[in-house]
Amino acid sequence: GISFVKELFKDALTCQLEDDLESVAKLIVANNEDHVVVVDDHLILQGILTSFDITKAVAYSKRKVSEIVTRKVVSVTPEETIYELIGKLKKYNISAMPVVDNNGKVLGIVSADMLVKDLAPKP
Amino acid sequence: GISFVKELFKDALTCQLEDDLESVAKLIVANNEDHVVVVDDHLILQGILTSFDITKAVAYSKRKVSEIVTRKVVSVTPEETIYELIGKLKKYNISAMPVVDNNGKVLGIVSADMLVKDLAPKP
Ligand SMILES: C[S@@+](CC[C@H](N)C(=O)[O-])C[C@H]1O[C@@H](n2cnc3c(N)ncnc32)[C@H](O)[C@@H]1O
Ligand SMILES: C[S@@+](CC[C@H](N)C(=O)[O-])C[C@H]1O[C@@H](n2cnc3c(N)ncnc32)[C@H](O)[C@@H]1O
Repeated sequence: GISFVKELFKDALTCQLEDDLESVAKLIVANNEDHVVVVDDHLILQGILTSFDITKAVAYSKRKVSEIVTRKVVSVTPEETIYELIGKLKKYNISAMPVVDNNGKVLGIVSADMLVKDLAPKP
Repeated sequence: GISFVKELFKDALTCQLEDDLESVAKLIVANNEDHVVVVDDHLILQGILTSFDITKAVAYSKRKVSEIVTRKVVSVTPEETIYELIGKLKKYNISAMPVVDNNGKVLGIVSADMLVKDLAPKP
């Protein structure tokens, strides 16, 4: 079976801190995904924004990405194992995380959804 | 290990069709969950609403629960196996589903997140 994150991750949806909320919401809906990784011009990790954060904006009338983005991101590197990944998902009660290289550059994303759908044992 | 849905599901967050969007958004944020099951006065399944749907409301300026709720819900019964559950999650590209009895009454919810966090093999 698959043992390392590098065998599982896929391309991430990305946006920048100065983008407006509506355009990020449209990106999420158009791609049927819940997670957008916030990056700078050099693809360096700046934060993460999920449909959960957009729900926070509706609940508390926030208007800008910078008001609802999570800046302290839990990420993973391609060399980490699937066990380490699951351990982090549990520890921080999150359902996805960006995959980054040693310079913090975003390489992709991996999620609980992908684990269940790609790794589930055949009946 | 766990083989049936009845060994895994938990209580669902619920709301009703006539609730306003802001109060459902606050329910999602307060509980750190992404899924709310829409029910009638007798707890019969009416639809499902996720943080993804609230993101749709932001993207396309919708204001009411009834405008964004998904009425055709994929659900599962407690007697179904975990394999059948994973099969449905994959087939419909969803990450959670309500657990219902034979009358369509909502008993709880089960998600990909729970599968990964509760069923993951120990290292
Ligand atoms: C606690 S989770 C619960 C809801 C959902 N299961 C999820 O993961 O989005 C929601 C919050 O976690 C944050 N979040 C999601 N992925 C994250 C990650 N990899 N690192 C840090 N925070 C993250 C989101 O920005 C959001 O504010
Ligand atoms: C296609 S999924 C993709 C995003 C995310 N993975 C999720 O499941 O919400 C998003 C859409 O699926 C719908 N949905 C979620 N769970 C569902 C279920 N059990 N049955 C039918 N539709 C569902 C939501 O209402 C939302 O409009």
